[in-house]
Parts: sequence; structure tokens; C-alpha cells
Amino acid sequence: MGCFHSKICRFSTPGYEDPTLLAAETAFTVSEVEALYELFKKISSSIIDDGLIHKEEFQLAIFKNQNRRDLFADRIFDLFDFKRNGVIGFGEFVRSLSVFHPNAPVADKIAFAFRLYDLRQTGYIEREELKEMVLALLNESDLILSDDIVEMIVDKTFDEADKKSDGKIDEEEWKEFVLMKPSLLKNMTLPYLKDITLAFPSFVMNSEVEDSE
Amino acid sequence: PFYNAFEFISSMSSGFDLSSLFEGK
Repeated sequence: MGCFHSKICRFSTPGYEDPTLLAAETAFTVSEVEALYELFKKISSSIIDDGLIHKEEFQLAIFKNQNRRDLFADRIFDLFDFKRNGVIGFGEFVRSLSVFHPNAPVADKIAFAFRLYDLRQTGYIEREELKEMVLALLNESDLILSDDIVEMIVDKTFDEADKKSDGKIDEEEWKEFVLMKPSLLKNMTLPYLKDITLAFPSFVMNSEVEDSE
Repeated sequence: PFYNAFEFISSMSSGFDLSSLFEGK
């Protein structure tokens, strides 16, 4: 039996949250949050139609292949899943994507990227973690680099970023480092998010608000 | 050539490029 009213359907969806509240907390307008719901519905129904994004659905949306694994896609999924229940609800999706909005504060982007690289969640990016990430990516690519070259790249990075020379990069060092090298935050901004209402015009049909701005 | 490990990671990891979420929408 289908839903007769889209609003009732949405509010009975697990993890759904009021777009007005989400817009107030994030870099998005109400219209943009509603357009994001169209994207969310598509991703969250791609394998299991339960109104939640499972890891396989997230991977399918990123790689167009649910079986492909990637260290960073896993890490990003875990960071989006801030309730730590193994799935991403609509509120988590919007709040997390907000960091990637062109208008989001740079400090939020810097903090998110730090948490992404802090694989073991120790509060530091450690030398071994950084090498592990480089090796994981090399494994997934056709690029071959000798261990000496990898060591050299990691050493040079630590020479520049680890100002305290204690073998780990803390959040303050990370902030100073990326402010010197803003290109490292390139992946933290998604220009698409500014045009999300154009990408999902169907949100207008399902809008809950008369005037969304 | 990459002289910076983070530059290498952000350039090489397709899992860190969320723009693909919007492709084929």
C-alpha cells in the first residue's frame, strides 16, 4: 500500500528530519535540503528501500559498484554515520554534506579532513597511519612506487607538517599546514551543492513549504 | 610526482571525491 501524502510518508521514514530545522543548522536553504532529500531517497533505496543509507549503497553511489571497497569511502561513511549505528539517516546526510558546501566555514572543512586522516581516532595523524593510507591507495592503483620513495614522501610531509617533531600531526599543526596548502582541501568543497535545486527540480513537487527561502 | 603524502591521497582516492554522488543523478 502506497503513501497518499508525501509529507506523511517522509515523516514516517526512519532518520527523516524537518528541512526547516536542518536548514537552520546547516549551510543549506530549505529548498536545498528538500532537493537533497530527492538525492537521499535515490541513494537510500538503491539496494534496501528502508529510508537509510547502508554502506553498500554509499559505495554504489560513489563507485557505481557496491562491492568496491576503498579506505576513504569507508572513513567518510563512518564520519557521516555520527550516530554510529551503521547507517546514514537523512539528518546525518544533510549535516555531513553541509561541511562540503562552498559556503561552509573553512574551519569545519579542516576539522573534517583531520578526522578523516586520523584513521585510528587517536586525535593525531601518526606517521604510520599516513604511510598506511599511501600504501592502501597504491594497492588500489596501477602506480608502483618503491618503499624508499614512499618513505621519502611521508618523511617530507612530516618535515613540513609536524612542527613539534614528535612523529604525529595534531589538529593545530594540521590547520597551519593546510592553510599553507589550501589545495589539500580541494575535495572538501562540492560546487554541485550550490546547484542542488537545479539538479533535483522534482523537490518542488514534494515541497513542504510555500516559500522555501 | 607527488612530494606531499596528503596531496597524493586527495588526488588518488576516488573514495574521497564525493562529486560522484551527484553523477548520473
